[in-house]
Amino acid sequence: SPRTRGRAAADRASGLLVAPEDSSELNPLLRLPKGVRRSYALLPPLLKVLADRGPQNWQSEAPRLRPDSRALRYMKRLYKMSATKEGIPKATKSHLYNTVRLFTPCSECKHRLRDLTKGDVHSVDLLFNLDRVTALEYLLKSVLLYSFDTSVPISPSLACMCHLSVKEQDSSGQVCPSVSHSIAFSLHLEVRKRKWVEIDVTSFLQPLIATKRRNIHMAVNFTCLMGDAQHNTKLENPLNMALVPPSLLLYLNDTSEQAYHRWNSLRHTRKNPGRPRQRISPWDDPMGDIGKETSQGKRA
Amino acid sequence: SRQRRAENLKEVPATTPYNLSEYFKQFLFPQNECELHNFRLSFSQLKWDKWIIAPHRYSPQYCKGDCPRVVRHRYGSPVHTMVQNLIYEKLDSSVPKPSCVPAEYSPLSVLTIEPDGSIVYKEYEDMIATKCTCR
Repeated sequence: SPRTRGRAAADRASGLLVAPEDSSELNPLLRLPKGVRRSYALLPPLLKVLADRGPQNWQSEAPRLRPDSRALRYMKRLYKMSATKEGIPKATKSHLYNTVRLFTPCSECKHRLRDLTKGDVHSVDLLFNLDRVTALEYLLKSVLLYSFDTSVPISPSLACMCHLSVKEQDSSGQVCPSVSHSIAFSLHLEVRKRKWVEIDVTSFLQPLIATKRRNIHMAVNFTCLMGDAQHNTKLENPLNMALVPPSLLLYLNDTSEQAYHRWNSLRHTRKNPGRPRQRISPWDDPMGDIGKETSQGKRA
Repeated sequence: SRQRRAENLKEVPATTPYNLSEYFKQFLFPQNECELHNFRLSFSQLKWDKWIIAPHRYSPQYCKGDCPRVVRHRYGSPVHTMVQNLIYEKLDSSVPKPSCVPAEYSPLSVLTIEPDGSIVYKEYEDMIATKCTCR
């Protein structure tokens, strides 16, 4: 098909399969005009995506921010849970996403520490830039990911009240003091058992991400008491010493051609390799049909 | 077919085993028949390991080899493939013989660092050839 033909020609021209010095053997039609960087124009979209961020482009991009080491550790752990050692995605039921993006808050956020005695232990202003989320990526779940600095001794279990609010940017681009919407909920943290605390903020952020908002500005207030709620004793150690500014984790379903769609690929390519695959539309609930028997057997 | 084979054998002159094997060769599949070959690369060879965190190694595999003249069921090839082969042999040798190409793929999960420092886990379609065909 034109697509595979394009890809086959691009592979030949891309230099990935043919060493650069062999390019002289390439069909003259495939040899790129002098000015155009080798193979870039002919790469199929996927390799273009990969090559875009290859080292030869690395310098030309804006300076790359080094990822947070804790965030990197978390994502490596997520990779191990989601794929085999060879990189093959694991087919587990809960694994609906084909894309997970982790954003660390922009550096200009402020850390505002309130007085311990007032009980408002930890408040932080977060600004996340979501430019990397593409138009074809649809939100399945979003999580605020807190990690604890385990070097700070902290009570083994905490009962916390968390208050989240998102700040609107008015037309003048200034962050106005008013808050578009906020949410408060209690959570019980067993710190000794885990290094990470995931706070599900899907319903909270869904409206913002659905409107493809590029920047999300939110304030998070934590009020935590040591032990469990019954004792209500004040916290000994400042929580903020242990709480690292959270990252924002987005579980997404990428509906683009080059992304892997486990629900469709398995069914359509096996039966009719030549038949174009119907993509699951982002508005279908990928879990909605699982397990439901229809007259034609299980629907994708 | 047994009777026909017996008749064929009668026609075949009594020859040394060597010629006999030569004779049968025309019915066999080509030596370097179209099949899947291993190819393993590491992203550090491409100097992409600074932004591709995982996997460290990647085996895209590839298809290589000659397509036998009668490819019907063995490769799941459409009838068009045999027609193309006949055109090449009987009518016009500038029409290429059928090629050995991938028929099925499997996806690959990649963990990369984005230019803005964010980290993305992505599953890409069609990244590893798993089956070959003649087309």
